[in-house]
Parts: sequence; C-alpha cells; structure tokens
Amino acid sequence: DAHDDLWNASITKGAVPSVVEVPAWPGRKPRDNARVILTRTRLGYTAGHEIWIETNGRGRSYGSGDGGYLRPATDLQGYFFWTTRQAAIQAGATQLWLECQDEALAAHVRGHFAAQGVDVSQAPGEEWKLRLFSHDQIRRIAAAGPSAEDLALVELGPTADLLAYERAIGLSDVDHVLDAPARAPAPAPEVPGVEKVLLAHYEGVIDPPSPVTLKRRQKKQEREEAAAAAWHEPTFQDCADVHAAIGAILPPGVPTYADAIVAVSRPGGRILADIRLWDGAVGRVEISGEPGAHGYRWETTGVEGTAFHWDARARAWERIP
Amino acid sequence: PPLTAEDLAAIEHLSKSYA
Repeated sequence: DAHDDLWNASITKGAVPSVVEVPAWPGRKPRDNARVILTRTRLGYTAGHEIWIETNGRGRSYGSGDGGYLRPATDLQGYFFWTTRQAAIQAGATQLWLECQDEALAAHVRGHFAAQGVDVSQAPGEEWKLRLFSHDQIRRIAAAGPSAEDLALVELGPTADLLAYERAIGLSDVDHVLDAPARAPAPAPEVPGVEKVLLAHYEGVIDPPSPVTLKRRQKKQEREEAAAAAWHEPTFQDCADVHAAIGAILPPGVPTYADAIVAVSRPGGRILADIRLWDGAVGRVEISGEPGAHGYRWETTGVEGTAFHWDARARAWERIP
Repeated sequence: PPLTAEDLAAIEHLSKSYA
C-alpha cells in the first residue's frame, strides 16, 4: 500500500541481500549449506540466516527471513536496524548457531565466526541498534484510529464486480455502481436465494467461469510471466533457487563462488542470474531444467569474464586469464 | 547517516502500516 511504497522508495531502494557462507564442515553432505544473509538498507542492516541440511536422507531447511527482508528487525522493545555490517553478521550468526540441529555444524559455526572476532553466543548489544519505532508507539497509533490522511489513501466504494456479485446473490439494496455511467437499473435477474447459491456451491454445481473471468485470468497470468521475465532485484526465493542450483553442482567441500545474486530474470522456467563472484566480478549464468538435472550456461557477452576454476591445492577460486 | 525528513516520514508511515 501507499505506506509501504514510501518505505520502499526512500529506505530500501536498490537494497539487495548479500550472503556470508559458512565454509564446509566435517560430515557435511554435498548439498548441505549454511549462511548468514544481510540486507543493507539506506539506514542500516537486517540480518537473517538459512540452513539446509540433510538428515537421514531428508533435506530440511531452517531459517529466518529477516536477512532477505526489507523491513526492520524486531525485538521486545520495537523495530530497529543493525547499524553496522559487523553487528548484522553477528546477529545473523547468532541466530544461525542457535538453530544448528547438529553438534558438528554448531561447533564449526562457532569456531568459524570466532576466528573472525564474532562471538555467536551473544547477539549484538543495544548500542548496535538504530531504533525506528517501538511497539508502544504502534499501539498508540492503533488506539488513535486512522487519520484523515490514511482514509484518503483508501479507495472507498464498491466496484462493479462486487456489486454484480451482490446483486446475483440477491442482495436487494444494491442498485448502482459508483463511478459508472448512469444507466437504467438492470432488470432484476432471476436469481436463487443466498441459501440456494451456497448450497449449489457446496454441491459442486457452481457455474463454470465466464469468458470474462477466463480472459482476466489469462491477462493476470501474462502479467505475472512478464514480471518474472523482466530483470529484477532478486527476491528471497530467487536467491534460494540460484544458490541451490549452484550448490548442486559444486563438489563436496568446495565453497560457493557466488558472493551475491545481483539481479535475476526468469523467462519461461529458466533462471538468468547476474552473480557477483568471490572476487567482485559479475558474471551472468543461465540455469535451465529441473532441480537435480540443471543445465548451466555462462553468458560471456556484455559482462566480465567468467572463466574460473577451483584450485584444490590453494583451496581457492581462481580466475583463468 | 543522519535521518532526513524523508526518512522520518517513511519511518512514520511504516509504523502506521504496522498499527
């Protein structure tokens, strides 16, 4: 709504989640992964985490959406952003550690972050929070009721569709359509009473969708497909899909080469993703096919070189000149 | 960064949307 639009336009414009991967741990299965997810907004960071781990042949995921979210984090007092990247990493790593269901992974996460000066046993303190508003404030606003300005944001009044529906189910006080050209009232249709309509619904004999409904559905679907195909900031789902696809082809123990997903386009079932690599370069990859049998193609025109390989001895990704 | 008037308006609007 309008409130959210203002927030998105001024605070979170251009914000993209970035990921701090946890490197391979003892006993890690090929597709297991764990990461802290950060989003830098104009005022501060949100932090979250994600774990995907296979137990007894079944993959399970744990996580919090905060890192991919463009909304402030919340605690007992209210809503806030983390003021520094380091604090956000600590916040996300603490969540991650608390949610490890596996002793080896928990120990590894703790050790990995400790080596970077981050104590996962403790979330960052109050001094690292930028307070935006409190739960008390929200309660006060709610108690005061909507302001005149809020009411102006809402388009009041029934729509033609709603009125047609109400008329069809036999509501008698519906006789005009706001904003519609004046015209003679429609002749009262022969409609069954509300009870009969409901009964018909439950008996599964409701009318098939009208041509207008079908057309509307088709238009909606076309719009959704066009939106998916357009290049956009990756959603949380986009990030998850791309990371999962990349993770599926990495050999065991090899960390991902993807530092962040910069932009995504999903035309017709494929995924095109601009990926910021471990060294800051951006490469474009096309992922096609079903999970488990993905096809990959690196696009080399218009983006930086994408020839690179995993140097097993140095345990590092290396660019091929 | 210091909060601008626009930031404050956005924060106020978000808090309203939560109310």
